[in-house]
Amino acid sequence: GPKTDSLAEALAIVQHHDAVTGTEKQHVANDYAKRLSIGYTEAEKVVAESLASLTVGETKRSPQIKFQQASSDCPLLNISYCPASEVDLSNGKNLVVVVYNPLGWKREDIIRIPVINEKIVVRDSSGKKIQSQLLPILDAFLGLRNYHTVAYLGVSPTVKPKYWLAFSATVPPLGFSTYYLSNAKKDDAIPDKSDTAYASWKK
Amino acid sequence: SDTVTVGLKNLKLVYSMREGKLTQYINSRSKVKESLEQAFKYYAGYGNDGTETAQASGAYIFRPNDSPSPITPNRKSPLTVFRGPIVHEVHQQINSWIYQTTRLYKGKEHAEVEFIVGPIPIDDGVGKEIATEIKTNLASDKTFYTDSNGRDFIERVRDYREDWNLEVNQPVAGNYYPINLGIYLKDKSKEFSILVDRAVGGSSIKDGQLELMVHRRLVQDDSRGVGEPLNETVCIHDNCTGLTVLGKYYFRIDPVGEGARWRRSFGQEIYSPLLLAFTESEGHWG
Repeated sequence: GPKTDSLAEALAIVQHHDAVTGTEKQHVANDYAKRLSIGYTEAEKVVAESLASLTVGETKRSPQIKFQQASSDCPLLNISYCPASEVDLSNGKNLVVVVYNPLGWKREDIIRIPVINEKIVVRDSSGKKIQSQLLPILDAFLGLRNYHTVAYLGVSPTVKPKYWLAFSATVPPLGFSTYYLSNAKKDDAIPDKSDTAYASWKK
Repeated sequence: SDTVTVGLKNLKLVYSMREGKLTQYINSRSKVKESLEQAFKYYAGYGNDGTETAQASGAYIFRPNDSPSPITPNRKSPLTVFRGPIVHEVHQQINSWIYQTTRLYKGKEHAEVEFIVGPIPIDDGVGKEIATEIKTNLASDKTFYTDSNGRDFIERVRDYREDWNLEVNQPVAGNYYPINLGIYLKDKSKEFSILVDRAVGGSSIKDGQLELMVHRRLVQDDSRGVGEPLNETVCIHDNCTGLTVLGKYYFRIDPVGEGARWRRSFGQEIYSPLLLAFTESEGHWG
Protein backbone atom coordinates (compact mmCIF):
# COMPACT_ATOMS: atom_id res chain seq x y z
CA GLY A 1 0.00 0.00 0.00
CA PRO A 2 1.00 3.68 -0.09
CA LYS A 3 3.57 4.89 2.42
CA THR A 4 4.79 8.16 3.83
CA ASP A 5 8.47 7.31 3.26
CA SER A 6 8.94 9.39 0.12
CA LEU A 7 7.47 12.45 1.87
CA ALA A 8 9.72 11.83 4.89
CA GLU A 9 12.75 11.60 2.61
CA ALA A 10 11.82 14.79 0.75
CA LEU A 11 11.29 16.62 4.05
CA ALA A 12 14.68 15.39 5.26
CA ILE A 13 16.38 16.76 2.15
CA VAL A 14 14.70 20.17 2.46
CA GLN A 15 16.17 20.60 5.91
CA HIS A 16 19.42 21.46 4.18
CA HIS A 17 20.27 25.10 5.01
CA ASP A 18 19.92 26.21 1.39
CA ALA A 19 16.38 24.82 1.21
CA VAL A 20 15.38 26.42 4.52
CA THR A 21 16.58 29.87 3.54
CA GLY A 22 16.12 29.83 -0.24
CA THR A 23 19.81 30.15 -1.10
CA GLU A 24 19.76 27.21 -3.52
CA LYS A 25 19.95 27.53 -7.29
CA GLN A 26 16.58 27.68 -9.03
CA HIS A 27 16.83 24.22 -10.58
CA VAL A 28 17.56 22.83 -7.11
CA ALA A 29 14.49 24.64 -5.71
CA ASN A 30 12.46 23.07 -8.50
CA ASP A 31 13.80 19.63 -7.57
CA TYR A 32 12.91 20.17 -3.90
CA ALA A 33 9.36 21.10 -4.95
CA LYS A 34 9.12 18.04 -7.19
CA ARG A 35 10.27 15.67 -4.45
CA LEU A 36 7.85 17.20 -1.94
CA SER A 37 5.02 16.95 -4.47
CA ILE A 38 5.71 13.27 -5.17
CA GLY A 39 5.88 12.55 -1.43
CA TYR A 40 2.73 14.56 -0.76
CA THR A 41 0.76 12.73 -3.45
CA GLU A 42 1.65 9.35 -1.98
CA ALA A 43 1.03 10.48 1.62
CA GLU A 44 -2.37 11.80 0.53
CA LYS A 45 -3.37 8.21 -0.26
CA VAL A 46 -2.31 7.15 3.23
CA VAL A 47 -4.51 9.90 4.67
CA ALA A 48 -7.44 8.76 2.51
CA GLU A 49 -7.05 5.18 3.76
CA SER A 50 -6.75 6.42 7.34
CA LEU A 51 -9.94 8.44 6.97
CA ALA A 52 -11.69 5.41 5.55
CA SER A 53 -10.59 3.48 8.61
CA LEU A 54 -11.53 6.24 11.05
CA THR A 55 -14.94 6.73 9.47
CA VAL A 56 -15.79 3.03 9.39
CA GLY A 57 -18.71 3.52 11.78
CA GLU A 58 -20.11 6.20 9.57
CA THR A 59 -19.68 4.20 6.38
CA LYS A 60 -21.52 1.28 7.99
CA ARG A 61 -24.46 3.58 8.59
CA SER A 62 -24.14 5.07 5.12
CA PRO A 63 -22.59 2.39 2.93
CA GLN A 64 -22.90 4.57 -0.16
CA ILE A 65 -20.03 6.71 1.21
CA LYS A 66 -16.72 5.22 0.18
CA PHE A 67 -13.93 7.44 1.38
CA GLN A 68 -11.25 5.03 0.32
CA GLN A 69 -12.04 5.33 -3.36
CA ALA A 70 -13.26 8.85 -3.53
CA SER A 71 -11.70 11.03 -0.88
CA SER A 72 -9.31 13.68 -2.01
CA ASP A 73 -7.96 16.85 -0.56
CA CYS A 74 -7.04 20.02 -2.35
CA PRO A 75 -3.45 21.28 -2.23
CA LEU A 76 -4.39 24.29 -4.39
CA LEU A 77 -7.40 25.24 -2.28
CA ASN A 78 -5.62 28.49 -1.41
CA ILE A 79 -6.06 29.61 -5.01
CA SER A 80 -9.64 28.25 -5.12
CA TYR A 81 -8.81 25.17 -7.23
CA CYS A 82 -10.56 22.18 -5.69
CA PRO A 83 -12.30 19.89 -8.21
CA ALA A 84 -13.49 17.68 -5.34
CA SER A 85 -15.66 20.46 -3.92
CA GLU A 86 -16.82 21.80 -7.29
CA VAL A 87 -19.54 19.17 -7.61
CA ASP A 88 -22.88 20.00 -9.19
CA LEU A 89 -25.31 19.28 -6.36
CA SER A 90 -28.40 20.09 -8.41
CA ASN A 91 -28.57 16.50 -9.74
CA GLY A 92 -29.15 14.91 -6.33
CA LYS A 93 -25.53 14.37 -5.33
CA ASN A 94 -24.26 15.23 -1.85
CA LEU A 95 -20.79 16.45 -1.06
CA VAL A 96 -19.33 14.98 2.11
CA VAL A 97 -16.65 17.07 3.81
CA VAL A 98 -14.54 15.40 6.47
CA VAL A 99 -12.70 17.85 8.71
CA TYR A 100 -9.82 16.39 10.74
CA ASN A 101 -8.28 18.25 13.69
CA PRO A 102 -4.61 17.34 14.22
CA LEU A 103 -4.38 19.26 17.52
CA GLY A 104 -5.16 18.11 21.03
CA TRP A 105 -7.94 20.56 21.73
CA LYS A 106 -11.44 21.19 20.41
CA ARG A 107 -11.50 23.75 17.64
CA GLU A 108 -14.07 25.90 15.95
CA ASP A 109 -12.92 27.24 12.64
CA ILE A 110 -14.35 28.55 9.41
CA ILE A 111 -14.15 26.23 6.39
CA ARG A 112 -13.95 27.90 2.98
CA ILE A 113 -14.37 25.86 -0.18
CA PRO A 114 -15.11 26.82 -3.79
CA VAL A 115 -18.58 25.73 -5.00
CA ILE A 116 -20.58 26.06 -8.20
CA ASN A 117 -24.13 25.99 -6.80
CA GLU A 118 -25.92 28.83 -5.04
CA LYS A 119 -28.66 26.87 -3.30
CA ILE A 120 -26.70 24.72 -0.91
CA VAL A 121 -27.67 23.49 2.52
CA VAL A 122 -24.95 22.44 4.98
CA ARG A 123 -25.73 19.83 7.64
CA ASP A 124 -23.63 18.36 10.40
CA SER A 125 -23.49 14.62 11.09
CA SER A 126 -26.68 14.77 13.16
CA GLY A 127 -28.57 16.40 10.31
CA LYS A 128 -28.70 19.82 11.93
CA LYS A 129 -28.53 22.67 9.44
CA ILE A 130 -25.42 24.83 9.75
CA GLN A 131 -25.35 28.52 8.93
CA SER A 132 -23.30 29.30 5.83
CA GLN A 133 -22.32 32.23 3.65
CA LEU A 134 -21.45 32.66 -0.02
CA LEU A 135 -18.69 35.01 -1.12
CA PRO A 136 -17.95 35.75 -4.75
CA ILE A 137 -14.70 34.46 -6.24
CA LEU A 138 -13.40 37.55 -7.95
CA ASP A 139 -12.10 37.61 -11.52
CA ALA A 140 -8.62 38.64 -10.38
CA PHE A 141 -8.50 35.51 -8.28
CA LEU A 142 -9.77 33.24 -11.04
CA GLY A 143 -7.01 34.51 -13.33
CA LEU A 144 -4.43 33.51 -10.73
CA ARG A 145 -6.14 30.15 -10.28
CA ASN A 146 -6.21 29.34 -13.97
CA TYR A 147 -2.60 30.34 -14.62
CA HIS A 148 -1.20 28.37 -11.72
CA THR A 149 -3.24 25.21 -12.23
CA VAL A 150 -1.82 25.07 -15.77
CA ALA A 151 1.70 25.95 -14.59
CA TYR A 152 1.81 23.61 -11.61
CA LEU A 153 -0.52 20.77 -12.58
CA GLY A 154 -0.64 21.02 -16.35
CA VAL A 155 -4.44 21.09 -16.01
CA SER A 156 -6.71 23.69 -17.52
CA PRO A 157 -9.77 23.90 -15.23
CA THR A 158 -13.02 23.08 -16.99
CA VAL A 159 -15.36 24.13 -14.18
CA LYS A 160 -15.46 27.72 -13.03
CA PRO A 161 -16.62 27.96 -9.41
CA LYS A 162 -18.69 31.05 -8.65
CA TYR A 163 -18.47 31.23 -4.90
CA TRP A 164 -16.56 30.50 -1.78
CA LEU A 165 -18.88 28.70 0.64
CA ALA A 166 -18.00 29.51 4.25
CA PHE A 167 -19.37 27.62 7.23
CA SER A 168 -18.32 27.07 10.81
CA ALA A 169 -16.93 23.64 11.75
CA THR A 170 -16.52 22.29 15.27
CA VAL A 171 -13.99 19.48 15.52
CA PRO A 172 -13.00 17.40 18.57
CA PRO A 173 -9.33 17.03 19.60
CA LEU A 174 -7.41 14.62 17.35
CA GLY A 175 -10.73 13.70 15.77
CA PHE A 176 -12.96 14.58 12.88
CA SER A 177 -16.37 15.98 12.06
CA THR A 178 -18.42 15.29 8.95
CA TYR A 179 -20.49 17.86 7.07
CA TYR A 180 -22.96 17.18 4.27
CA LEU A 181 -23.61 19.65 1.49
CA SER A 182 -26.68 19.13 -0.65
CA ASN A 183 -29.00 21.02 -2.93
CA ALA A 184 -31.44 23.11 -0.91
CA LYS A 185 -35.12 22.15 -0.99
CA LYS A 186 -37.88 24.72 -1.07
CA ASP A 187 -38.11 25.10 2.70
CA ASP A 188 -34.37 25.03 3.35
CA ALA A 189 -32.59 28.21 4.31
CA ILE A 190 -29.93 28.79 1.66
CA PRO A 191 -26.57 30.40 2.42
CA ASP A 192 -26.53 34.11 3.05
CA LYS A 193 -25.07 35.91 0.12
CA SER A 194 -22.74 38.63 1.27
CA ASP A 195 -23.99 42.19 1.16
CA THR A 196 -21.58 44.34 -0.73
CA ALA A 197 -20.52 47.90 -0.13
CA TYR A 198 -18.25 49.76 -2.46
CA ALA A 199 -16.18 52.65 -1.23
CA SER A 200 -15.50 54.80 -4.21
CA TRP A 201 -12.37 56.91 -4.07
CA LYS A 202 -14.19 59.87 -5.52
CA LYS A 203 -17.12 59.83 -3.10
CA SER B 1 -20.32 58.24 5.76
CA ASP B 2 -16.61 59.01 5.83
CA THR B 3 -15.81 55.69 7.42
CA VAL B 4 -16.85 52.07 7.05
CA THR B 5 -16.76 49.69 10.01
CA VAL B 6 -16.40 45.92 9.56
CA GLY B 7 -16.53 43.11 12.10
CA LEU B 8 -19.18 40.77 13.43
CA LYS B 9 -18.94 40.98 17.21
CA ASN B 10 -16.20 42.17 19.57
CA LEU B 11 -13.57 43.08 16.99
CA LYS B 12 -14.15 45.95 14.59
CA LEU B 13 -11.89 47.55 12.02
CA VAL B 14 -12.60 51.06 10.77
CA TYR B 15 -11.62 52.14 7.27
CA SER B 16 -11.46 55.67 5.91
CA MET B 17 -13.63 55.82 2.78
CA ARG B 18 -11.84 58.90 1.53
CA GLU B 19 -8.37 57.42 1.74
CA GLY B 20 -9.47 53.80 1.26
CA LYS B 21 -7.34 52.54 4.13
CA LEU B 22 -7.46 51.03 7.59
CA THR B 23 -7.54 53.61 10.39
CA GLN B 24 -8.70 52.02 13.63
CA TYR B 25 -8.81 48.77 15.60
CA ILE B 26 -11.49 48.36 18.28
CA ASN B 27 -12.13 45.39 20.56
CA SER B 28 -15.23 46.10 22.62
CA ARG B 29 -14.62 43.13 24.97
CA SER B 30 -11.02 43.91 25.93
CA LYS B 31 -11.62 47.68 25.63
CA VAL B 32 -8.68 48.05 23.26
CA LYS B 33 -8.92 50.96 20.86
CA GLU B 34 -5.92 51.84 18.71
CA SER B 35 -5.13 53.89 15.62
CA LEU B 36 -3.80 51.72 12.86
CA GLU B 37 -2.39 52.22 9.39
CA GLN B 38 -1.43 49.48 6.98
CA ALA B 39 0.52 49.94 3.76
CA PHE B 40 2.89 48.30 1.31
CA LYS B 41 6.35 49.58 0.39
CA TYR B 42 9.39 48.29 -1.42
CA TYR B 43 13.11 48.40 -0.89
CA ALA B 44 15.10 48.76 -4.10
CA GLY B 45 17.89 46.20 -4.04
CA TYR B 46 21.45 47.48 -4.04
CA GLY B 47 22.88 46.66 -7.47
CA ASN B 48 26.30 45.17 -8.09
CA ASP B 49 28.26 47.92 -9.82
CA GLY B 50 31.23 45.68 -10.49
CA THR B 51 33.56 47.16 -7.92
CA GLU B 52 35.19 44.91 -5.37
CA THR B 53 33.50 46.48 -2.38
CA ALA B 54 30.01 46.45 -3.85
CA GLN B 55 27.61 44.06 -2.23
CA ALA B 56 24.41 43.45 -4.19
CA SER B 57 21.17 42.45 -2.52
CA GLY B 58 20.51 38.78 -3.26
CA ALA B 59 19.46 35.41 -1.88
CA TYR B 60 21.76 35.62 1.17
CA ILE B 61 21.99 39.36 1.66
CA PHE B 62 19.22 41.91 2.17
CA ARG B 63 20.85 45.20 1.23
CA PRO B 64 18.43 47.99 0.37
CA ASN B 65 19.77 50.78 -1.77
CA ASP B 66 17.98 53.58 0.01
CA SER B 67 14.95 54.31 2.16
CA PRO B 68 11.85 52.37 1.15
CA SER B 69 9.49 53.67 -1.51
CA PRO B 70 5.80 53.68 -0.62
CA ILE B 71 3.48 51.68 -2.88
CA THR B 72 0.51 53.99 -3.16
CA PRO B 73 -2.90 52.40 -3.72
CA ASN B 74 -4.45 52.62 -7.13
CA ARG B 75 -7.01 55.39 -6.77
CA LYS B 76 -9.17 53.99 -9.54
CA SER B 77 -9.88 50.76 -7.65
CA PRO B 78 -12.51 50.99 -4.95
CA LEU B 79 -12.30 49.38 -1.58
CA THR B 80 -14.93 46.62 -1.54
CA VAL B 81 -16.61 45.27 1.57
CA PHE B 82 -18.51 41.96 1.76
CA ARG B 83 -20.63 41.39 4.85
CA GLY B 84 -22.40 38.23 5.96
CA PRO B 85 -23.15 36.17 9.10
CA ILE B 86 -19.86 34.22 9.07
CA VAL B 87 -17.23 36.63 7.79
CA HIS B 88 -16.71 40.24 6.80
CA GLU B 89 -14.18 40.85 4.04
CA VAL B 90 -12.47 43.97 2.78
CA HIS B 91 -10.90 43.71 -0.67
CA GLN B 92 -8.25 46.17 -1.82
CA GLN B 93 -6.48 46.19 -5.15
CA ILE B 94 -3.35 48.15 -4.26
CA ASN B 95 -1.94 48.12 -7.81
CA SER B 96 -1.82 45.75 -10.77
CA TRP B 97 0.36 43.26 -8.88
CA ILE B 98 -0.74 43.60 -5.23
CA TYR B 99 -4.15 42.48 -4.02
CA GLN B 100 -5.21 42.26 -0.39
CA THR B 101 -8.18 40.80 1.47
CA THR B 102 -8.75 41.46 5.17
CA ARG B 103 -11.15 39.09 6.94
CA LEU B 104 -12.89 39.24 10.29
CA TYR B 105 -14.51 35.92 11.21
CA LYS B 106 -17.40 35.28 13.53
CA GLY B 107 -16.13 34.27 16.96
CA LYS B 108 -12.51 35.29 16.32
CA GLU B 109 -10.78 38.29 17.83
CA HIS B 110 -8.00 38.68 15.28
CA ALA B 111 -7.89 39.96 11.72
CA GLU B 112 -6.70 37.73 8.89
CA VAL B 113 -4.92 39.45 5.99
CA GLU B 114 -4.41 37.55 2.74
CA PHE B 115 -1.97 39.12 0.30
CA ILE B 116 -1.34 38.30 -3.33
CA VAL B 117 1.92 39.88 -4.48
CA GLY B 118 3.57 39.45 -7.86
CA PRO B 119 4.88 39.23 -10.41
CA ILE B 120 7.16 42.02 -9.11
CA PRO B 121 8.01 44.22 -12.09
CA ILE B 122 11.73 44.48 -12.82
CA ASP B 123 11.49 46.03 -16.29
CA ASP B 124 13.30 49.07 -14.91
CA GLY B 125 16.30 46.89 -14.03
CA VAL B 126 15.74 47.42 -10.30
CA GLY B 127 15.26 44.46 -7.97
CA LYS B 128 12.54 45.02 -5.40
CA GLU B 129 11.85 43.62 -1.95
CA ILE B 130 8.22 44.08 -0.94
CA ALA B 131 7.22 44.70 2.65
CA THR B 132 3.88 45.29 4.31
CA GLU B 133 3.79 47.42 7.43
CA ILE B 134 1.30 48.23 10.15
CA LYS B 135 1.78 51.38 12.18
CA THR B 136 0.27 51.93 15.61
CA ASN B 137 0.83 54.55 18.31
CA LEU B 138 2.30 52.10 20.80
CA ALA B 139 5.39 53.55 22.51
CA SER B 140 7.55 50.45 22.08
CA ASP B 141 10.84 52.16 22.94
CA LYS B 142 12.97 50.48 20.22
CA THR B 143 12.07 47.03 21.58
CA PHE B 144 10.25 44.21 19.84
CA TYR B 145 10.13 40.44 20.02
CA THR B 146 10.54 37.75 17.37
CA ASP B 147 10.17 34.01 17.72
CA SER B 148 13.12 31.68 18.02
CA ASN B 149 12.39 28.93 15.48
CA GLY B 150 8.66 29.02 16.30
CA ARG B 151 9.18 28.53 20.03
CA ASP B 152 10.20 31.16 22.57
CA PHE B 153 10.15 34.87 21.74
CA ILE B 154 13.45 36.74 21.91
CA GLU B 155 13.78 40.43 22.77
CA ARG B 156 15.28 42.57 19.98
CA VAL B 157 16.37 46.17 20.49
CA ARG B 158 16.68 48.34 17.41
CA ASP B 159 20.29 49.35 16.58
CA TYR B 160 21.61 47.56 19.63
CA ARG B 161 23.48 44.32 20.36
CA GLU B 162 23.85 43.09 23.90
CA ASP B 163 27.37 41.70 23.35
CA TRP B 164 29.19 44.49 21.51
CA ASN B 165 28.99 48.14 20.57
CA LEU B 166 27.16 48.20 17.27
CA GLU B 167 28.13 50.61 14.54
CA VAL B 168 24.94 51.06 12.55
CA ASN B 169 25.72 50.86 8.84
CA GLN B 170 22.54 49.08 7.80
CA PRO B 171 19.64 50.70 9.69
CA VAL B 172 17.01 48.49 8.02
CA ALA B 173 18.73 45.19 7.14
CA GLY B 174 20.67 45.26 10.42
CA ASN B 175 17.39 45.19 12.31
CA TYR B 176 15.66 42.48 10.25
CA TYR B 177 15.07 39.10 11.86
CA PRO B 178 13.66 35.77 10.66
CA ILE B 179 9.98 35.41 11.51
CA ASN B 180 8.67 31.83 11.57
CA LEU B 181 5.79 32.16 14.03
CA GLY B 182 5.39 35.85 14.77
CA ILE B 183 6.54 39.23 15.93
CA TYR B 184 5.16 41.56 18.56
CA LEU B 185 5.79 44.79 20.40
CA LYS B 186 4.27 46.36 23.49
CA ASP B 187 4.06 49.48 25.60
CA LYS B 188 2.73 50.02 29.12
CA SER B 189 -0.89 49.27 28.24
CA LYS B 190 -1.10 47.24 25.01
CA GLU B 191 0.67 44.65 22.92
CA PHE B 192 0.45 44.35 19.17
CA SER B 193 1.12 40.90 17.67
CA ILE B 194 1.41 39.53 14.14
CA LEU B 195 1.55 35.81 13.36
CA VAL B 196 2.60 34.49 9.95
CA ASP B 197 1.73 31.43 7.85
CA ARG B 198 5.27 31.06 6.45
CA ALA B 199 8.84 32.11 7.19
CA VAL B 200 9.38 35.78 6.30
CA GLY B 201 11.71 38.58 7.35
CA GLY B 202 10.41 41.15 9.77
CA SER B 203 11.31 44.10 11.93
CA SER B 204 10.16 47.16 13.81
CA ILE B 205 11.95 50.01 12.10
CA LYS B 206 10.04 52.67 14.06
CA ASP B 207 8.38 52.58 17.46
CA GLY B 208 4.87 51.14 17.26
CA GLN B 209 5.45 49.82 13.74
CA LEU B 210 5.88 46.24 12.57
CA GLU B 211 6.77 45.14 9.06
CA LEU B 212 7.04 41.87 7.18
CA MET B 213 8.88 41.24 3.94
CA VAL B 214 6.45 39.21 1.86
CA HIS B 215 8.19 38.85 -1.51
CA ARG B 216 11.53 39.62 -3.17
CA ARG B 217 12.71 39.68 -6.78
CA LEU B 218 16.26 40.75 -7.52
CA VAL B 219 18.38 41.19 -10.60
CA GLN B 220 21.94 40.66 -9.31
CA ASP B 221 23.76 37.76 -7.71
CA ASP B 222 25.01 38.65 -4.24
CA SER B 223 28.29 36.75 -4.80
CA ARG B 224 27.85 34.55 -1.75
CA GLY B 225 27.82 31.25 -3.56
CA VAL B 226 24.47 30.69 -5.22
CA GLY B 227 25.75 32.12 -8.49
CA GLU B 228 22.44 33.51 -9.75
CA PRO B 229 20.06 36.35 -8.87
CA LEU B 230 16.99 35.64 -6.74
CA ASN B 231 14.49 35.83 -9.58
CA GLU B 232 12.03 32.95 -9.45
CA THR B 233 9.59 32.48 -12.31
CA VAL B 234 6.56 30.37 -13.14
CA CYS B 235 6.46 29.00 -16.67
CA ILE B 236 3.85 27.62 -19.02
CA HIS B 237 5.95 26.02 -21.74
CA ASP B 238 8.48 28.73 -22.59
CA ASN B 239 6.42 31.65 -21.34
CA CYS B 240 7.70 32.62 -17.92
CA THR B 241 6.52 35.30 -15.51
CA GLY B 242 7.82 36.29 -12.12
CA LEU B 243 6.52 34.38 -9.14
CA THR B 244 3.24 35.41 -7.52
CA VAL B 245 2.95 34.67 -3.82
CA LEU B 246 -0.26 34.22 -1.88
CA GLY B 247 0.10 34.24 1.88
CA LYS B 248 -1.59 35.24 5.09
CA TYR B 249 -0.75 36.95 8.31
CA TYR B 250 -2.90 37.55 11.35
CA PHE B 251 -2.83 40.49 13.74
CA ARG B 252 -4.33 41.39 17.06
CA ILE B 253 -3.94 44.01 19.78
CA ASP B 254 -4.39 42.95 23.40
CA PRO B 255 -4.11 44.57 26.80
CA VAL B 256 -0.49 44.17 27.85
CA GLY B 257 0.24 40.68 29.19
CA GLU B 258 -2.74 39.08 27.48
CA GLY B 259 -1.31 38.39 24.00
CA ALA B 260 0.81 35.33 24.78
CA ARG B 261 -2.17 32.98 25.02
CA TRP B 262 -3.26 33.87 21.48
CA ARG B 263 0.26 33.78 20.05
CA ARG B 264 0.86 30.33 21.50
CA SER B 265 -2.48 28.61 20.83
CA PHE B 266 -3.41 30.26 17.52
CA GLY B 267 0.19 29.85 16.34
CA GLN B 268 -0.30 26.10 16.71
CA GLU B 269 -3.54 26.31 14.75
CA ILE B 270 -1.80 28.10 11.87
CA TYR B 271 0.92 25.46 11.85
CA SER B 272 -1.59 22.57 12.03
CA PRO B 273 -4.67 23.67 10.13
CA LEU B 274 -7.82 21.58 9.90
CA LEU B 275 -7.36 18.90 7.26
CA LEU B 276 -10.15 18.63 4.69
CA ALA B 277 -11.17 15.61 2.64
CA PHE B 278 -14.06 15.34 0.24
CA THR B 279 -16.21 12.62 -1.20
CA GLU B 280 -19.58 12.36 -2.88
CA SER B 281 -22.66 10.39 -1.97
CA GLU B 282 -26.02 9.80 -3.58
CA GLY B 283 -29.49 10.20 -2.18
CA HIS B 284 -30.58 11.48 1.21
CA TRP B 285 -27.81 12.94 3.36
CA GLY B 286 -28.45 10.47 6.22
